[in-house]
Amino acid sequence: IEKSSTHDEL
Amino acid sequence: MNIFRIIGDLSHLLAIIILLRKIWKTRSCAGISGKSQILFALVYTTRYLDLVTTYVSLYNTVMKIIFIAVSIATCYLIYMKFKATYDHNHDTFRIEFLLAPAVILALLINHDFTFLEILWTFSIYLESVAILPQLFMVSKTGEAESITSHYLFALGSYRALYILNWIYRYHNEEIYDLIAIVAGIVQTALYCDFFYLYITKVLRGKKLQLPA
Repeated sequence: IEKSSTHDEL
Repeated sequence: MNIFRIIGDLSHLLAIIILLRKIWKTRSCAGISGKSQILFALVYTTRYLDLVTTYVSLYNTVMKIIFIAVSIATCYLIYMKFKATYDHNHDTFRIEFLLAPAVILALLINHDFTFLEILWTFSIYLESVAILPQLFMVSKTGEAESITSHYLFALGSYRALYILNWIYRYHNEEIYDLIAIVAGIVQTALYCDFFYLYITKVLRGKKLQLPA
């Protein structure tokens, strides 16, 4: 699945 | 960073501190599902391995370390220090029925078939159902201490606030992560009946009694 963010959340 | 995520993270931090403090102060883990705590420890250890590879911010790093440390300390208190007060008979949810689907789903539906990404995805799926053993235990015992219901309310609110954070980020930053969003909606949905009971009962000073 595409995503547009690196994992910058907790 | 936005207000929804800050309040969400603080609500999350409050929840795990409330739980650790409750067990420590009362020297008892009665009414607490050790299985859920094991799942949460697994969620944080698999999700925050990127502590060693990527640096996002001091806040991000400090919070990850706290979540890992507190969740492991809580498991230690439940299964070692106050093991005698652990309620085996009511903490009977089969967590393999949560772990297996999370592993399979993480292998099938993910952003990237790399080790860290699969672990992150597994952690996201597992977190969405990790509270089930605790909710199951509350339904089996038919009630929960008010401190436990405050813990559950704070924990449930954190992911509900994250949904607002995702709406905010999609609207303002054109950023979204479908896996986290779908899992977060499922996770929040699982708390709905608890939220209803909490608001209609606990906030009116009554004990949280589930219809047996």
